[in-house]
Amino acid sequence: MKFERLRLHGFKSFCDQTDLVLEPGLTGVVGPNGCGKSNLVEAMRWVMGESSYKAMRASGMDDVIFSGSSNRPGRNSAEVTLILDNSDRSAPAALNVADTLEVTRRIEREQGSVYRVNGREVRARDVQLLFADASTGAHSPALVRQGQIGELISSKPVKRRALLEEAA
Amino acid sequence: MKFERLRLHGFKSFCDQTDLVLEPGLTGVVGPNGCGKSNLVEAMRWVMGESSYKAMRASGMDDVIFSGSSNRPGRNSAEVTLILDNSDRSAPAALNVADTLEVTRRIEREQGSVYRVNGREVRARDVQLLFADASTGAHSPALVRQGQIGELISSKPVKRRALLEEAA
Amino acid sequence: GRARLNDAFDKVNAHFSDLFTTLFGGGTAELTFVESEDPLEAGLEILARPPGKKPQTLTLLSGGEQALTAMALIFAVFLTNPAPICVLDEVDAPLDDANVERFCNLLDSMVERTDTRFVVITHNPITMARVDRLFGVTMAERGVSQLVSIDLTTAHAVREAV
Amino acid sequence: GRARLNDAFDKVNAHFSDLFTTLFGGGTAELTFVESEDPLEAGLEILARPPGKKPQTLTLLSGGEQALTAMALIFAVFLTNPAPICVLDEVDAPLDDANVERFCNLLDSMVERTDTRFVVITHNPITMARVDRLFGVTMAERGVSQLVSIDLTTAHAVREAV
Ligand SMILES: Nc1ncnc2c1ncn2[C@@H]1O[C@H](COP(=O)(O)OP(=O)(O)OP(=O)(O)O)[C@@H](O)[C@H]1O
Ligand SMILES: Nc1ncnc2c1ncn2[C@@H]1O[C@H](COP(=O)(O)OP(=O)(O)OP(=O)(O)O)[C@@H](O)[C@H]1O
Ligand SMILES: [Mg+2]
Ligand SMILES: [Mg+2]
Repeated sequence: MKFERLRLHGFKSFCDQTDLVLEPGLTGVVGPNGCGKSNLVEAMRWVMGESSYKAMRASGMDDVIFSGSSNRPGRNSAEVTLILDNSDRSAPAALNVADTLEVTRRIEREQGSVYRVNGREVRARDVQLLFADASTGAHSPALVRQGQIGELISSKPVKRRALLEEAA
Repeated sequence: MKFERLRLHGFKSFCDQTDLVLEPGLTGVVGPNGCGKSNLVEAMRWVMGESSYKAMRASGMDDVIFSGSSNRPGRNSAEVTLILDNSDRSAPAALNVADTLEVTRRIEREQGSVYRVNGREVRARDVQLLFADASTGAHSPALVRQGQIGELISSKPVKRRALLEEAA
Repeated sequence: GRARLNDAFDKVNAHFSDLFTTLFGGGTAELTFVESEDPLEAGLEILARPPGKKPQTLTLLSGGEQALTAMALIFAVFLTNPAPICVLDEVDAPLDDANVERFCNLLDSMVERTDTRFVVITHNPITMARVDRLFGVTMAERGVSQLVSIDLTTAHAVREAV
Repeated sequence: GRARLNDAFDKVNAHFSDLFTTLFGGGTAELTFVESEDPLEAGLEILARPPGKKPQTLTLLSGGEQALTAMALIFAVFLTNPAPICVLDEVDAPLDDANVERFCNLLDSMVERTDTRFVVITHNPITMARVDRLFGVTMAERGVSQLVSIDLTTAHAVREAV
């Protein structure tokens, strides 16, 4: 399974629809402080099934919905889609429906989130399993949060074992 | 009271005696990773009466003593001195002995630390009060540890009040 | 007791909102007491709103925005009760070039307004070029630190070479 | 269960000590199980010794040394069980120029050895110059993020200008 594209609409500071194309090799992302770079990483964790609002640096999960700027009103929903190349048909049986999978998570203010794969509603659990099977997911050690690189070193030995379990 | 010079001998990676002159304005300190820049800041906190080995990134206070390198044997003691200009005679009465104060802390392996001011042995408490009176000390908010700048923002509101008490 | 803390609060708050606006080139920020009516028990909350943005919880600010906000608060405490020494260990690491310049401008103004001696540890060439004197820490002999003074005219060439 | 974990441990440990020596240009590092005989209950301890130094507790390592050690461990896990995507958010911030180059060399070798797609968020011009493609996030309209693709030949000029 390969990651092809991340699409955000109304997620945090990305009010307008935005696509980040994911290609092989090294993709660099730059920009001034506060422009939204780390929000992109959070969008990726969120669509892969992140259930803790703390991991979104938020005080409630609704905080991921665009809250407005001096020129624009806030929105009431946010949506993130991951477009995956599944031509190797490695997805779990229940979701192994096509060569391209579009995994979408959508949240409405005060109504919680809904997950869909190629338009069909699925459970959060199904999405989490889909990514766990592909050695990734919202808690993958390969998604390194800003300022957290030293955390691995300073955390307790038992917590570090989780890293090995990921490798197993 | 003004800070004039920090002198280290055998403290962490500073095996040989080293003096950092402290002058008015901005003094920059540069150097490759792991060469000893942050150790200088810890030497300053330590001589001002830091009692927690955790604040020295250590697993015991003896870890601040030079432990050796591939070419040099470890030492059994470490000493840090802060040389202060007290010509305004603002030190507390018991220590207000001269225009220049040399505050020294010395540690011997497995024997703990001794504090001296101008050669006379004093208690840790006396040294801590000397610096607290001068609006500084081992826990001064003006000594910002590496990677900790965001900590002020993410700490609990009650902990932040300590900052105001410092200003009072 | 209470009166002193209230007085300190007013001064720090005034400096904080002033420094925040300078550092961010706009926006507003203020401090408030929370969790108790009595300042001796209460916590200190920070409300920060970068220019052009809606007020949000502090944790939603970016890494660089949090660093700048924290600097504004530390220096606000400073201006209220200056300390003789300030040491900043790589506080410019999360900042982009424009904010590093603003941070250095703030440092310059703190040097003018107080008698505090500042020590700034950095890897950033912009900050290195704006100090009054520069020391390099080297491990010419592996595992053993040495301090050398760097002539500022060569400093611009030296950057990380020490 | 236990056999799988032991097998993963051997592979990760081999990669870890190999990557550590590459990143630090010498020295040694290894993983060990602690706190229990049973790998399913035990903790994972890291022993790292930069070149020319005596082995010490991990917390005595500097900020940059810890970042490099952590990267060696993350990539060791990677080589054992590659993930389809890796996102690194300003992991080069604590590194000096020489170590940023080493970090980029490691990234290049990871790209060759795995099918993983890497996204690297950075303020460091050295890292910016070594990627295959570059995106800029801007807030041309304050408070609203937009993504623009940057032509690499102009990237060297653009740095933080986006
Ligand atoms: N729900 C939301 N609606 C609108 N804006 C939001 C929302 N959540 C977060 N933001 C804004 O996003 C900005 C932070 O973005 P982010 O952390 O991605 O910045 P960054 O590019 O990573 O910056 P840095 O280089 O400092 O790390 C904040 O200024 C915050 O106001
Ligand atoms: N007691 C000791 N004896 C010898 N060396 C020590 C001792 N304690 C710490 N060190 C060494 O000091 C080094 C760390 O120094 P320090 O944290 O000051 O680096 P730094 O210059 O701040 O680097 P960075 O730029 O990465 O933050 C470590 O490599 C460690 O091995
Ligand atoms: Mg960020
Ligand atoms: Mg350091």
